[in-house]
Amino acid sequence: MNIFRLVGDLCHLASILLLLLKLRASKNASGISLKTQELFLAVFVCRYLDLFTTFYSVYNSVMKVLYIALTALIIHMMRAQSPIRGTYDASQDTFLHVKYAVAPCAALAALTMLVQGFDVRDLFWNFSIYLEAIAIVPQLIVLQRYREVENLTGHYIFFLGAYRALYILNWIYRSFHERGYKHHYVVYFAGIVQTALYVDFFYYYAISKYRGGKFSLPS
Amino acid sequence: EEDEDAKDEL
Repeated sequence: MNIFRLVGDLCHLASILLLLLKLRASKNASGISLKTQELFLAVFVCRYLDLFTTFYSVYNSVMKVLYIALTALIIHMMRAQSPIRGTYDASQDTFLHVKYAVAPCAALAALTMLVQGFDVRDLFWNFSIYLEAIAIVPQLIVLQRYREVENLTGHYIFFLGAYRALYILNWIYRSFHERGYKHHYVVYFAGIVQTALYVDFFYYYAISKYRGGKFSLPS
Repeated sequence: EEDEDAKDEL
């Protein structure tokens, strides 16, 4: 464990809690992509199959269970809880059909198995790495469409992006400080793609913080 | 450190 990874994980947890707070406080899901949340749930479930096979630490297991449970709760609130359910606008959340996200990631994961050798858990793990890289795209598109970004929604995405950026620093740290550290180039590639998706958002978020006004995206 | 693989990451 290093400081980049720990703070990264905590930013990830904070982002999820911020989104839950936004839903609870405003009773409103406008500006939030249900597709992104469902893709994240698929990412967590596929990646954390090792909860049943490998024990790393209490910290590791607790965080995994929290990510899965809290994301499932967000989805439940958006799909089934009144009045939040009525405020979710599916017509704005249309950018990416889930199957067009899942199918290429599954194909890439299968291709990766040709290189690495076949293993069912590795197949799901690689799939989750590819899927996580693009899971935020529907959310970023919804933000573009609404343009005015609520404070808590903005903070949610800021913390998610911070988590990804800190993970890049974590890999650099690990490759220097851990003897025999095994490089996962698939993870690096997907992680850099994912972080790059947040760059545009970070830019406008920083400008709005600097000016102290409302946060809105350019059309 | 005992860790040596990105698979222990979240």
